[in-house]
Amino acid sequence: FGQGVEVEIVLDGCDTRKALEVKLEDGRKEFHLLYLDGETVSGKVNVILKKPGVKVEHFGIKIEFIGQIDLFYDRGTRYDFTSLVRELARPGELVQTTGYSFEFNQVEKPYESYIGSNVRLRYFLRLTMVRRITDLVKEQDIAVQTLSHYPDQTTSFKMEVGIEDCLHIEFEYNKSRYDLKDVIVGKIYFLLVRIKIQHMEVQIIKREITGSGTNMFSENETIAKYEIMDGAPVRGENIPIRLFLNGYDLTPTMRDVNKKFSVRYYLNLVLIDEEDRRYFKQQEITLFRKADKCFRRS
Amino acid sequence: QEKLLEEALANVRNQSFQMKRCLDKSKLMDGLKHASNMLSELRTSMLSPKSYYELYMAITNELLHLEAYLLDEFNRGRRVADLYELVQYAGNIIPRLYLLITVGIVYIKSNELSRKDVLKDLVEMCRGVQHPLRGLFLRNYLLQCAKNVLPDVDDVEEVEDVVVASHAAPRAIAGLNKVITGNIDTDSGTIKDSISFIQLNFAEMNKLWVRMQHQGHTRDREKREQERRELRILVGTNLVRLSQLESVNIDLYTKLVLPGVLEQVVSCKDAIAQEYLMECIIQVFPDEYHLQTLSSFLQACAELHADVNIKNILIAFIDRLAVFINKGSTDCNLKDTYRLFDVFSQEISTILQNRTNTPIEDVVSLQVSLINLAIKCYPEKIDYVDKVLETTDEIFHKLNLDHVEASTAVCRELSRLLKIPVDSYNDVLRLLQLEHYIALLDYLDYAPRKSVCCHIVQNILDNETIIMNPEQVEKVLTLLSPLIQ
Amino acid sequence: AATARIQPKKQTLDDAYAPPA
Repeated sequence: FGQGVEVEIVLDGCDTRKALEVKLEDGRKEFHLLYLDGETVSGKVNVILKKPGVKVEHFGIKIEFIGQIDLFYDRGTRYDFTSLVRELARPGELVQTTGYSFEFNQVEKPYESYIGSNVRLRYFLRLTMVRRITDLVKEQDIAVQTLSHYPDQTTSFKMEVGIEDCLHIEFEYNKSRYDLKDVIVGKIYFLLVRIKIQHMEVQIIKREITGSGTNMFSENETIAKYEIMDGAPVRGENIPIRLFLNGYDLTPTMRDVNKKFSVRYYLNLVLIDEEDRRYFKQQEITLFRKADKCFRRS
Repeated sequence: QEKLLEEALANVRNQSFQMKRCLDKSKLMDGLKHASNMLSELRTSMLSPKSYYELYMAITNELLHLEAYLLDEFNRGRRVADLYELVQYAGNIIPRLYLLITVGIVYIKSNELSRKDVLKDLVEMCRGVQHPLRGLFLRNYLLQCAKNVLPDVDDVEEVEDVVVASHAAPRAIAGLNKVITGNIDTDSGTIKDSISFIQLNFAEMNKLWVRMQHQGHTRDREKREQERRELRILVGTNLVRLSQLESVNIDLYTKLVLPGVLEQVVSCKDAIAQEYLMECIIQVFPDEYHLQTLSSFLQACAELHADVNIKNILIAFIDRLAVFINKGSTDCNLKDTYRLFDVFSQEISTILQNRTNTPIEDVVSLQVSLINLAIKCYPEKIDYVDKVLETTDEIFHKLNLDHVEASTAVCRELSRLLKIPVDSYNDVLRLLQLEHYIALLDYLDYAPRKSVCCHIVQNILDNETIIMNPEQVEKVLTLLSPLIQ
Repeated sequence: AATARIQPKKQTLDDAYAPPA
């Protein structure tokens, strides 16, 4: 009985704009169109009437552009850091399939979209057709990436660490800030070796920190384990490191996003001895997504 | 060991089959995955060196197929973008480096990257494998793969000349291996890059080989030493490769090759390594190079570990050069130019002064070698022979040795020393010109002394040596006094 | 990037051939 109504949101440039494959919390994968900060999000909403001629009454049609942080441990608590509305239609009746164009002009998207263990940051369009009993709501996500531009780092990061009379190394990484397609180039120089090392590896650790104060949760995930040395070196040995970040599923470093969460990355240098004892040194690195030129909001 | 090896080989066969099947279907990434699985067998710590070698041979044989496939793809223009980078995504270092070497060599043969840069990169990245056995085999694989791609041109100018010529008449020089049609790669490297590559590889391999000595319990020392001897060819192959570089001339050998090698040999302070490598140097490099670098080599001998059997090294060296210089004996300048006898005599004396623990029989053996050198190469110089006898006399004197007991090794060597001039001259009157002969004969106990005299008498009779006058008779009879008194 | 490395420090020959500490 009554009219069946479907709504669809068709974004401009869906044929030409790049789409990212996004893995959702439940393991499903979707393709979301990719936008950058400052880009206009525009398109068309189609309200499709399944039974032509049968009218549909509504109390207004609007579309919202929302940027939202969803903390999983705190179900129901969602923070909208961006919320823009466009009214598409005033209350009235529809008798046929109708399309409404919309545009969110040069909309600010300050953060990159992110799906993590305990938090999700998403941007989506929410179409609402207000009706008498239940509103018709449709959401469509978009992906957002933040691009950064830094001057080339010319100085490497070097540090000497050790355990007295046991193990002394000097590790060096070519930078402390890497773009996601970069290569970590480094070396380990052994100053003192008095333990029987079996092998050495570099790990990329992702730490997701959500909440604050007593409700702070920190979750570590080892994204990569990369063996850089097999066997036991002696003093004066140089072990090269060359780790391509392109091979791993990484995001840019996100610090205190909207004061809600952070995603940080660490290089963990681990030496394992013949009795499986582990000696490690963790060093934070900054990851960013490289821009060819700096994108600025007008 | 057999069971472990068989299990490993079974996995290799399986993964190799899968690899080839994927490559046949042009599924390169899947093929590389199976290659990586296959190479993971080389991460084992369970196999003895002998078994590991068998496993290594089986696997590297299969890698030839991968190399051939990639080369074919590249030559057909079906280059896989960033393959050199892609293989470095492998998480474990052993499979990663074997694949990197394989791909690197393909890149060199296909002129994808600078040959010099790739070779340098490969030899440096292998530093990551510090396990002696696994590291030795990995670097051996690198050396074998690089065999035919090492730059072997004198210098950059020669490369540029070839480049210029190729622009002028590409067809005419299409057959030259060094010319690359299409994109000319002027960064192919030169002979110095090859020398540097091999010397670094050699230094790292020698280091790992020596380090094996310190692995494991002291009670397994002999077993470890035996295993090390089985692996020596892996290290020696570096020297063979150096000797095969056609552009290495005497100048490069003297200034670059030999000093670099000797530095490693002397510094390693390991008797097994030193003994083998010094003999290796003698055998793989040309004798004319040895003549030019005699002093350097012999000075290095003086610095070798006390347990090195220096006698064998020196005797092999002397005998080899004696044969060489004698072949060119029509050219008198060769013998006079190099003054072999003087140099050896002096250096051996210095060596023996530094190595005071050399057994006396070895000292006499060295004198035997010197006397042979003197007689073969400088037959007219009877004073050289006398010099050897005098030196031997002085050595005995310094050791406060007033006689040599019969049936000892020293006695055998001394008897040998005394018989050589007899057999060479076949003239007792010439023998009598050796002023220090009788003094040295007198060190022997009666029985061996008598034996030598009998030998002299037999020689006189065999050669029908005429003793012309009473003075000569007196001298001969004095020489043969053990038979008379 | 595929062949990028940091220049290694020189290892002395004494260190290279010394027994493990």
